[in-house]
Amino acid sequence: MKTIAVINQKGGVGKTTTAVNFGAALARMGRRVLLLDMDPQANLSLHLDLRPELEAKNMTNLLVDGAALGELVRPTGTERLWAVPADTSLNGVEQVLANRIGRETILREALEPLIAARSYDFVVIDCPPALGVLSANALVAAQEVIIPVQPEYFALQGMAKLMEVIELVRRRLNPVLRVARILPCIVDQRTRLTAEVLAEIRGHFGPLVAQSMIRANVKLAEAPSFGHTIFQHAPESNGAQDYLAFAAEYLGVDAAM
Amino acid sequence: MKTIAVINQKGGVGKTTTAVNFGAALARMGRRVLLLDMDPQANLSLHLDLRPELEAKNMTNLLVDGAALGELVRPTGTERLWAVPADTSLNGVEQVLANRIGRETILREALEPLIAARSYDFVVIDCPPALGVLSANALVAAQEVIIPVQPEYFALQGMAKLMEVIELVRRRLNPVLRVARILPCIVDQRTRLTAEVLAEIRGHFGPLVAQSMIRANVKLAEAPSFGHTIFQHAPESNGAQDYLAFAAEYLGVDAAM
Ligand SMILES: Nc1ncnc2c1ncn2[C@@H]1O[C@H](COP(=O)(O)OP(=O)(O)OP(=O)(O)O)[C@@H](O)[C@H]1O
Ligand SMILES: Nc1ncnc2c1ncn2[C@@H]1O[C@H](COP(=O)(O)OP(=O)(O)OP(=O)(O)O)[C@@H](O)[C@H]1O
Ligand SMILES: [Mg+2]
Ligand SMILES: [Mg+2]
Repeated sequence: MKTIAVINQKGGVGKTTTAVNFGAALARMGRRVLLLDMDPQANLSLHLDLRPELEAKNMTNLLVDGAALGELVRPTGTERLWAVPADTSLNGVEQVLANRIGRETILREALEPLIAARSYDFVVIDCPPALGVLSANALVAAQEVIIPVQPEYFALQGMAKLMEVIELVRRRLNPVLRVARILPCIVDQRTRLTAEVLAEIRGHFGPLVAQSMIRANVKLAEAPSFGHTIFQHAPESNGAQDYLAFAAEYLGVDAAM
Repeated sequence: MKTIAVINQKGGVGKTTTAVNFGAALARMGRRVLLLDMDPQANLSLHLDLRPELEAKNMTNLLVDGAALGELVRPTGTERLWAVPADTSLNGVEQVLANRIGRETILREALEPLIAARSYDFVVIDCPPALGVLSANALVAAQEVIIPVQPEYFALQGMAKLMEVIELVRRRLNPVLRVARILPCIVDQRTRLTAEVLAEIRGHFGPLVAQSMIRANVKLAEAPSFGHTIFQHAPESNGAQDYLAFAAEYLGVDAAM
């Protein structure tokens, strides 16, 4: 089982869209995938229409009350794709955990039974636009990081801080953590700004930057309003093709497989 | 003096772009404006090329060490527009303030001398994409709130939580706080999704939603790479017109003035 954190403290760059559709692409390619919503906005849960039911437990219960992860897993509309939803109560969790011993390792501990049970091939974690305790839990639990970036001016600036935090987590709490890919998202190929920033990102980060990129595609923005992945909403769209190509690149296989 | 918080926990919706360019539009219309950067990403500071110099103090010093706001104010390249920069050290401030008495009221207290000195007509605060202690400080210090929204699916969902937090701050800490405008930003008029979500936002929030809206305009995304406001970078652009029209609507005057 491999755990991947999808993270960037810059807001609105395509984290949730990537977690859902990259996860779904891996599932289409035969892998068993569990998505975790670690964002108090609960956008991943919303994207898949996993509305927090009155009695159901969610990510907050796992982090605060020690609920077993197995109790929280819910099916999505996609084969081999499951998810643990969140709700806005996650907002208060940072304060609640502030003084707990090993607060950043709670998620890793909760995932251990899954590793033993070999229930999933991949766990993909959607992070909030911040570098606090929730994101730290994701980075401690993960072996790999995918960093979505939108090729606009503010993209590069935040990367230095993010890389610093990843390095700190690696040194102090999780020695195997590594950046798997930096993934250009919401790429509008019409503007000069995009080309300039893309060139800069590739110049700075070289082979870490994915060969594939996710083009701006309104179908990706429409899919959540139906509770669908891009493959359910518009399987022939650029968005579907781009996430499949990225999943294939990530797995090191041919997209046509 | 009126203090305005520009806030939305949804990431990438145009908060920083609005704080800078709405502030600059007010300055063009003769008002004296102070911008405050309350986001650990320090995007407002970056937008105006206020790089944190080695010796200079910034927002962290104000919140943690009680530095006087007057010492922190820096000129921008625009007449009647000043700013208090931030840097990424703001990231740790939430934890540092966690147990301080009245931690949410520190910024309001720091602004009091400015009110007495009548130095500015408006203070505009750029908030991070979160509802933590930094955003709470902005909401306690402010009399008004401007909520940028990008008309896409996730926009409406987060609004309920944001309105709840604003109401909580009003009841417990700041009885004058009110939402001045909900401002549609990065509006791509070509898609059906945009029209549907805009109609929904107007249906839900009625007169709170600004008449003017900020159209998607690459000039707005280019301006920060030059350290410029939209008025310095492209004064004839849609972006410049839209922010002027919004400032005029906000002030209740004719844009041509
Ligand atoms: N490739 C794309 N093309 C068009 N729209 C996109 C694309 N990817 C994401 N979007 C849309 O852009 C907005 C931002 O994307 P998303 O919410 O996934 O970003 P995020 O990084 O998760 O945001 P946050 O920082 O708030 O968590 C959403 O409305 C989403 O539907
Ligand atoms: N009207 C617009 N047209 C085109 N691009 C825009 C517009 N407004 C903002 N942008 C660009 O969109 C991106 C997001 O905007 P911005 O950074 O202002 O949002 P934000 O809400 O402050 O994000 P965060 O949640 O990370 O603080 C930036 O690259 C910005 O340059
Ligand atoms: Mg998200
Ligand atoms: Mg911002």
